[in-house]
Amino acid sequence: PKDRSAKDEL
Amino acid sequence: MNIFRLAGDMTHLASVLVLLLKIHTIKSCAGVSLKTQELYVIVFATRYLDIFTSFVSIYNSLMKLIFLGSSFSIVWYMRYHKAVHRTYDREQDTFRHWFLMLPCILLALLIHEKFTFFEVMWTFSLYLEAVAILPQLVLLQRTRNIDNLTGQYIFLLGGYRGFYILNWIYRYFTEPHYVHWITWISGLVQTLLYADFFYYYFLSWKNNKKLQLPA
Repeated sequence: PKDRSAKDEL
Repeated sequence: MNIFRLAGDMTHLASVLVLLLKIHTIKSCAGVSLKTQELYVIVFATRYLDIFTSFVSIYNSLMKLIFLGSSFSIVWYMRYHKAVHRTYDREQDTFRHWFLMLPCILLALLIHEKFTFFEVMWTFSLYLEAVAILPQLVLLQRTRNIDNLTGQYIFLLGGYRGFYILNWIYRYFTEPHYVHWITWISGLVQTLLYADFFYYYFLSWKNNKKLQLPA
């Protein structure tokens, strides 16, 4: 799956 | 969570607290742009649409609620609190919301990672946050009367952006697959908008003088 880790930022 | 991200979030939180302190205790919003504050409400409302559907951590959810709540209450104070509203520089704060929002909506429809409602709204919030400070900077330039709290508010907001860039650099080197061009470029644009303000802020700090922008 694509990394969505920018979503864990505010 | 790394130290840069935490420092960024804390300066962001501090900036909001400084602004609320000014509005709540001094009952003044002189020099504060309502347009910018309303744009921030839109930024947070569109970015945190997933607040009840995607859970990252208690810290994240709590911060989201704080940013939503504080931006709504700042706008409420400036619009409806009689004493605060009287101090609002309405004649000077004339920036049009649509002038900033429309290009951001179009850009989010064109450039995004996924064409879904949530993703386009999230991308829109990134683009809008990048330019949301513009009405505030224009207001400063026009009134040129900057009290310490307003100066500190903008300084802390700029600091928050600076720390986020350090956070992205750190994450890029420590986490595999951490590549987010949309976030990075809009974040970089946003930080660059503060450059001019920072220049004069440091100048006044170095000379130990009150911050004043050139005409």
